[in-house]
Amino acid sequence: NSLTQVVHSAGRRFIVSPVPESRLREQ
Amino acid sequence: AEDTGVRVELAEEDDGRKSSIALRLWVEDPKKLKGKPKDNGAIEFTFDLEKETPDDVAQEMVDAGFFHENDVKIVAKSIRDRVALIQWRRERIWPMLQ
Repeated sequence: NSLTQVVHSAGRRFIVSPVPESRLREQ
Repeated sequence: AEDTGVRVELAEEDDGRKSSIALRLWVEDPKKLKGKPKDNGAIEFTFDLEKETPDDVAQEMVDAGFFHENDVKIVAKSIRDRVALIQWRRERIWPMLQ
């Protein structure tokens, strides 16, 4: 999925994807 | 748990048995952080409840460039609070369901 990015650090895999709008607290 | 501005949730159903569990972390309120987080994406990772500490993961997130070094304690606390809740729930609810 083009919106998902995989980052590795110290052997751990982090999967970064957009936070659903509904979960972002209104700023 | 104190509102750190960083949200950590389960990224999968907890079956109460596995030591390794998927968590999802994102910044809800960037104003509560000292540094500017890299972007407001949700970061999913697995955490071993038996072998790892929230501080390890928080430092790895800083090393990966997700957060500023000055926020490592806030990120670690956010993860620690969620892990404590998961372990609390496992100790109380799962024995009844066995």
